[in-house]
Formats: sequence, structure tokens, C-alpha cells
Amino acid sequence: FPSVKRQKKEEGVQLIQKYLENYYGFKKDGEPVIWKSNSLMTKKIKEMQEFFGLEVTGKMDSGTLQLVQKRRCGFPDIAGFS
Amino acid sequence: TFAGEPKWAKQVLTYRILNYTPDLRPTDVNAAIKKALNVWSSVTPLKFIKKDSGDADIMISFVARGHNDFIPFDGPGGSIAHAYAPGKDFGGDAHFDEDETWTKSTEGTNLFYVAAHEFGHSLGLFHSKDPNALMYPVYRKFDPSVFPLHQDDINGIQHLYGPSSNTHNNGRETTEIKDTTEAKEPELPNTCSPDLTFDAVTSFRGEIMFFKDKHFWRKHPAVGTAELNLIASFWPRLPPGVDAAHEIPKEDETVIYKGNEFWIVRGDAILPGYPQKIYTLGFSKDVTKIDAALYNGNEGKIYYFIGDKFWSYDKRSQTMDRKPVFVRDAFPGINGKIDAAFQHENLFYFFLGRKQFEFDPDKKRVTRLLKTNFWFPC
Repeated sequence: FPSVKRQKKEEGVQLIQKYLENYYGFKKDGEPVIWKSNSLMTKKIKEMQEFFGLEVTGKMDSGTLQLVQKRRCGFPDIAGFS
Repeated sequence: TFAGEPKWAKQVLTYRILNYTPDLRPTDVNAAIKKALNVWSSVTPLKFIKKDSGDADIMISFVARGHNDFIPFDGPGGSIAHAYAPGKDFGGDAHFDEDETWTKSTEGTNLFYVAAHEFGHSLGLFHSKDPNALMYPVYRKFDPSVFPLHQDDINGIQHLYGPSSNTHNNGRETTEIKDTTEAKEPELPNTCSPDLTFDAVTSFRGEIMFFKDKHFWRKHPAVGTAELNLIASFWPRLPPGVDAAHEIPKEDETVIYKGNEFWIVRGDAILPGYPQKIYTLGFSKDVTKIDAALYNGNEGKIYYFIGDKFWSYDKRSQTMDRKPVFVRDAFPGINGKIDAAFQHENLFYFFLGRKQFEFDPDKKRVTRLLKTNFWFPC
């Protein structure tokens, strides 16, 4: 069922993108995220994986996806302080 | 800490609970908030006063979705609370997502545990990368048996405010200026008192540690002064009133016993996987606690004193003697229940009540009878 699989992956991308926006200062530029070519997002995922002590792959692996679904404090981990 | 290290310039802070979640009774919310603040006041000079009206340093509210601070909550799950660093206006304020199910148990989202984390922000702590720290950003299942602060949290908050000025507080109990019903702590004995006794004594990285109730003294043999510390300030997860302790210097490990459990510490870190049950060392099931322990570095053996007998554990073969033997048979001149013991420069020191015996294992005899405060500058 390739369409279901694709839909799941897109949901995962949206979930991680939202997480990075909320807690890692990731700012999307208005364009939809094209996964493989988005180096800024990869960089931010690496930052996040490094913070949580996960394997730093820069990829949306299952461990990373699990983590972004956990309950957490709403204060960013990488903050632009003001 | 936050960039610029914002912190409160005063030590007495006020807090006000603006509204209550319907998930809990107001008395339970009050208790959880008070307990969460006390976590931090137990390791710092900070004190907290509850206000019921007007402005307060830390304003606490339960809100859902957008709530006029430009950081909306997101419904159940996800972000469950947030708080602001010390400062004017909403600085220090803590917001809890009303869409969560707040509880006082291990189910749902435990309010005390989350509030303790958020008040860390209110006092000036940023998120920790240490997954064992309270200030780690991800919510973990609340374990009521564990003191929530990790050494990383204590280091952070004491960097901002210094340690607790209350030397009678072990970091696990409340420091509450409004609570007049709190039981008084027992007076800490004077190191020069003739009645001084110890729970446990051990060498520790060239120093000697003397454990008593919630505290321990650190004494370097070549230094004239002894330093008093809270056990909780070094090892927050260790209980007070330990039974026995000994060091294994070659491995830079110190083993601490309480009841039927033991912990191995290296410096101020408790090694993972502890506590373990003392039965794993090979004791029979009827052994429920150890009175004293001593590591004989020359023979690589650990002696466990229980009543008037002792068990011997061979560190190399990792085997325990099948049966205990009488203390008086192996250590002539020492008889009875031993409170604490340790080795120093090839000599053994046994503490029995108000007496201390120096024992030479080569000569197999007591060489000196000392007062318990012998090691202190009295």
C-alpha cells in the first residue's frame, strides 16, 4: 500500500518540522519541506538528536519520531533568548 | 542557566495560584505546588511564600491553547507546561496546559513533578541534556520514591543561589517558613562531643568520610578541618542514615549500604544499575542489614559486620564465606556490635558506641583505644 506509506512519512515530516519550529528555532521559508534537499532541517534534526543523546543521523528515524511524540516542557531546547 | 544568567536578586519569593485545574482538588494542587517549590528551597537559601491576591513573583495558572503569551498550548500531549525565566511582569510565571490530565499519582501527568521542572525555569535554569536531570525537557513517568533533583540540577541551582543555609535539611524535606507544624530536626552532634557515634565510616579518595544521619563529614588526614555536607547534596538518590560504607580504591568505587540494598558511587555519581539487593553478594536471606563494612585492601576482602559476627567476601573470586564467624575470634580485643569500620594505612579502625579501636591486622591485636572524635580537631 504505497500511498498509505507515503502519507505516514509525510505526517512524520510534519510532526518533526513542527517540533523543530517549536523547540529548536527552525524557521520554514514558506515552501513545503522537500526532505532530501533540506539541509537546514537536517542540521536541526542533528542538533535535536545530539541534545537528546540519540544517534546523530540527521534523518527522521524511528527513535527520533518516537521522541517528538512524547509529552514535554514547552520551553525550547535551543532558544533564541529574548 | 539561561543566557545572561537571569536570577532573582532576593531569597524570599512569592507565588500565587491564579486558578485551579478541575482534575484535582484545590488542596491537592496547593500541596503539589508547595512540594515542588520545596524541592528547590531544600538545596538553596530560597524560601517561598504563598499569596492569595495581588502580584507575586511566580504566578501559576492552568490555561488551554492560546493564552495571551504568544506560546499557545497544543491540546492533550505534546507541550504540557512552560515557565519563564526570572524577571519582571510574566518573568517567573508558570503555565500548565489545562488539556492535560493532571494527577497526584503516577498515572496521567503528575503535577508535582511537572511543577518542579517548571519552577526550575522560574528560578533561572535552562533545559539540561542529562536524561537523569529534572530539567531534562521530556516528561518521564513520575517515581515518588526518588528525590527529583539530580546532581546536575543541584549544581545548576546552587551556581545561581548557593547551597542551602539550613544545615539541618537533607534536601528531601520541606523548608517552609509558614508551616509551623513541621517536626524539628534532631540536633546535629558536635564533632567534639564525647557522645559522638557514627553510622558508617569509609576512606574516600584519600579522605575519610564519617556518616551520621543525613550528613557526612569529610576529613583529610593531613588537614586540620572537617567539612560537613548533606548526603543528598552529593548523592541525591541516596537515603539518609546509611548503615555501612567502604571504598575499593583500586576501582575508585565506594559502596554504600542501607537496609537490604547497596549503591556503588564514583565521586558524586551513583553508578547505573543501583541500588541492588545485598542478597546478590551471597548473604543468606535472613540478613536484612549490615552494621559495618571494611575493605581489606591487602587481602582483597570485604568484611561485613552483623551483630557480633562477620562475613568475608573475596573480591577476586567474588564469593562470600559460607558462614559468618565471631568478630572476637578474628579480631581479638574487639567484641560486640560494630557501628562503623575502615582501613587507614594498613591499620583497621573499629567504632563501637563511644569507643574506637585501632587494630593492627599483622600483629593481630588492638594497638590503641581512641575516642570516636579522634580524627577531628578537638
